[in-house]
Amino acid sequence: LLLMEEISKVYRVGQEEVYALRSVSLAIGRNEYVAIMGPSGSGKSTMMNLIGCLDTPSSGRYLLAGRAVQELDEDELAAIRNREIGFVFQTFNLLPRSTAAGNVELPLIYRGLPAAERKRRVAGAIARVGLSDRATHRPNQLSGGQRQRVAIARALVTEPSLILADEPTGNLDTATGEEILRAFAEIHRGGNTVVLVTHEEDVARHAQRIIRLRDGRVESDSAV
Amino acid sequence: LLLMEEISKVYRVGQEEVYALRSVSLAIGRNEYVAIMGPSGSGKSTMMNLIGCLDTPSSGRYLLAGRAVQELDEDELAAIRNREIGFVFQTFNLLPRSTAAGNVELPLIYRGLPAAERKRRVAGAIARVGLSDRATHRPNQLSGGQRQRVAIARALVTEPSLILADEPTGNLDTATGEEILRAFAEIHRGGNTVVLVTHEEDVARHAQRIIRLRDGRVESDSAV
Ligand SMILES: Nc1ncnc2c1ncn2[C@@H]1O[C@H](COP(=O)(O)OP(=O)(O)OP(=O)(O)O)[C@@H](O)[C@H]1O
Ligand SMILES: Nc1ncnc2c1ncn2[C@@H]1O[C@H](COP(=O)(O)OP(=O)(O)OP(=O)(O)O)[C@@H](O)[C@H]1O
Ligand SMILES: [Mg+2]
Ligand SMILES: [Mg+2]
Repeated sequence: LLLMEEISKVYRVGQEEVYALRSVSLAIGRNEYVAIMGPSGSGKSTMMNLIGCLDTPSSGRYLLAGRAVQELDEDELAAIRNREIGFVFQTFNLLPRSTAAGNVELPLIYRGLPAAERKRRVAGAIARVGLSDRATHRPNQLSGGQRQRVAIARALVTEPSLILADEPTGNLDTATGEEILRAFAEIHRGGNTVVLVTHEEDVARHAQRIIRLRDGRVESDSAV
Repeated sequence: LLLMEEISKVYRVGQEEVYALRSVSLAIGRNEYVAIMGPSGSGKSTMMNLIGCLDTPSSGRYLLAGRAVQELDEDELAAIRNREIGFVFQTFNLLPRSTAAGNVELPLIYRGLPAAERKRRVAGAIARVGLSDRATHRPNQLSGGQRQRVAIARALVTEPSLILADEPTGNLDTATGEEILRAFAEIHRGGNTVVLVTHEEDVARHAQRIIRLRDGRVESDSAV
């Protein structure tokens, strides 16, 4: 599904260069379930953003579904993001002025689905994360873990072929986290690809393969 | 140090009432190390905000250091918050336009310390969380876990007698999380009080006592 060859990402901060990724090469196939682990600052979120075409590498080649991402124009990139990829961001990225349901509905609006279909799907995704009784509440009226679950519902509602989830259980108690991981396992069983970032070994063991980053490099890549 | 008697917190959302806390009574003594656990939405952050005088209960009595918090005016409350309590918020609450060092320095500015003293303390707190090489970077130039560590440094810099830390290791890898917990243990050994919210049992075991919340009530309260 995706192939990264010698990808580096360098940020310039004043006079300094910060190397988020250093010459990373890896491939992830369709229907894989991959966990990415590593210390704070090791490049996990940067990698997720590159995989999801939310950012561009400083150097290297990235092929997604056989196509070089550099050669895609912005409309094609947006189409891939909207149709194929569900994101759970480490910082949730919810719209503060929308309700939980409004946040979950957003990718369906971008997709142009009719209102009745949107409503049905939103209700299903919200029920899946256990927040049906809070659908009309805004993010600042929800707890940290409840906001995280809204972010997860938003990622699931489009039924994407690739889920990119950055620390999706970081603010969740064990039982709620296990519910979310069951949803991801179901997506995987449905033939889709799941890539998740976590620092919890218990969570990573739900995947089939663990890629470990350190200082912007792949330290190890092994089956679970 | 603090005594809560029959504290409730009710939010009104449109026509609904959401009970964050229901008639909670508890006491936390000086030099205790307490972990608060419970499912998502069970009232943990609400409780932390009330303990830290960042919010007021809907009903009930709260005594902090022998004084009824309701009877304190805003200046007295602000003085308690600034002098006595270090906060690590679940959402970090960093100033996006300030550097890491600037964020850590903020409570010292409020306290009116001289510049040289502020600088010394900031450098110490930032070194303690392993971010000396990133002190001049702003929050959007830092990873999730690095931002969390800045928030932790800001809580430690005033050398408070009470640390309130809401999910302080949620975005941290195990090794970095253990470093932070060592810092909290050192604060506790110094005679201060630590109250932390976590959903990780491994983290909670560093405390002496675990209070478990469920649906806004204290479900259990036991020594570790
Ligand atoms: N400002 C608010 N307005 C309305 N409801 C709120 C508000 N803040 C919190 N709540 C609700 O009160 C309840 C308790 O929230 P709280 O943030 O204390 O939970 P929590 O235990 O910290 O959860 P989490 O583990 O998800 O962070 C939740 O149902 C939450 O949605
Ligand atoms: N916009 C940016 N500008 C400058 N440096 C950045 C930027 N984004 C990330 N970095 C730096 O790149 C490195 C990798 O960041 P990244 O967010 O990928 O780490 P991470 O593995 O996700 O860490 P965490 O576990 O703390 O979330 C870090 O040193 C970080 O500070
Ligand atoms: Mg990250
Ligand atoms: Mg909370």
